[in-house]
Formats: sequence, structure tokens, C-alpha cells
Amino acid sequence: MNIFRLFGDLSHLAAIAILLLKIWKTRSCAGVSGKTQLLFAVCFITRYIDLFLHFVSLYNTEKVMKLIYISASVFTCYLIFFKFKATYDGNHDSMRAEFLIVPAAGLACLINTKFDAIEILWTFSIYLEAVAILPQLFLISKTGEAETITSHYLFAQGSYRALYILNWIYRYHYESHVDTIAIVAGVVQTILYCDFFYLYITKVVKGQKIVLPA
Amino acid sequence: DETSAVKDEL
Repeated sequence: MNIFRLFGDLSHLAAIAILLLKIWKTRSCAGVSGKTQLLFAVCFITRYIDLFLHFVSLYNTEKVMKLIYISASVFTCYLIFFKFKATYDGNHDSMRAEFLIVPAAGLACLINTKFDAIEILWTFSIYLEAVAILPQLFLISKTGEAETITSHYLFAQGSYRALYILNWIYRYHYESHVDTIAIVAGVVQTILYCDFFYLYITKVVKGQKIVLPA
Repeated sequence: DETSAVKDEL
């Protein structure tokens, strides 16, 4: 464990908590893409499938973190699609998730480190996570704005994988550890946030709201 | 190494 991965995971936890708080406190999921949350839930379930395959003692934090990620993302989907369904902005959350899932699944079968079920599920989860934020960014571009709290969520979500890139640089340099698939997908994922990061740093930090030219 | 089945990152 290094400082970059630690802060990356903390940033990821913060993102999940910010979103849950926003939906719970405002009792509304306006401006939140349900599809992105579904894709994240799929990512966690396919990536941490080992939790279901054999019971693991919960003593170590990593297993607890995996359970937190899975349960929090499933609970977020429950809030969006059931509890606060009336506030779900289905019309603007219109990016076809199939266009993300099918290519990620296909690519996972073609490019992976080992052709076995668990490894392909993990690879699929990595590829899907890289593009899972697209429906959310698409929704913001359609509505032309993002609530400040949603911007904070996106900043934390984007920072998590950006910090993981620093973690991979650190591990390459000190542990000569390289996981090409995770690195390439992580770089693609972070690049997708660049436009948002620019808007966040130039606007939200100054207290303005993000309003895209509609 | 990449082929390690057990992934040590979240």
C-alpha cells in the first residue's frame, strides 16, 4: 500500500458517500445518471466475485472495502430506481449502456492476461469502469448544468483513478509491478474527466456552478 | 507479475 493508493481509495469512498448523501438529504436523484450507477455496481460485482465464491473472513480491510463498495453501489441504485424513482431524470439519462457493456465484454475476451472466467470478469470490470462515467457526463451535457454537490462527487470519482495512476507509477518504480490492462484503462478513464476537471477547477472552486453551453 | 490470479488492488 502506498500513499497514492490510500488517497485513491479514500477519494473513491468519498465519492460514493457524497452521492449517497446528496440523494438521501435532497431526497432526489435529479442530475444523477442511474445508468452510470448501475454500471459501477456491475463493475464491483464482477470485480469482487471472489467474495461470493468462497467465504472470506472479514478481518482484513480489503474485504471490508469490497463489501462496502458493492453494498453502497447497490443501495445507490435502489435509491435511484426505486425509492426516489419519481425524481429520476430518465429522459436525459439516455446514453445506451449496451454500447458500453458489449464492447467492454468483447474486449475482455480478446485482450486479457489469462483466458479464464474470473480473469475475464475482472478484465471486463476494468474496461467497463473506464467508460462507466460516460452516461453521467452525457446527462450533464444534455441538461447543460451540474449541481455543485454532483460536481464534488464527479471530482472525487475522477480523482480516485487519477491517484491510482500515480500509484502505478510508484509501484513500477519501486516494486517493478506493472498491470498493463489496469493502467491503460485507468488512463483512458482519467482522460474522460479532463474536460470536467477543467470546468471544476475554473468554476466550482470559485463558488460558481458548472453550466455548459447548452 | 501480471498473471498473478489474486489481484492486490481494489
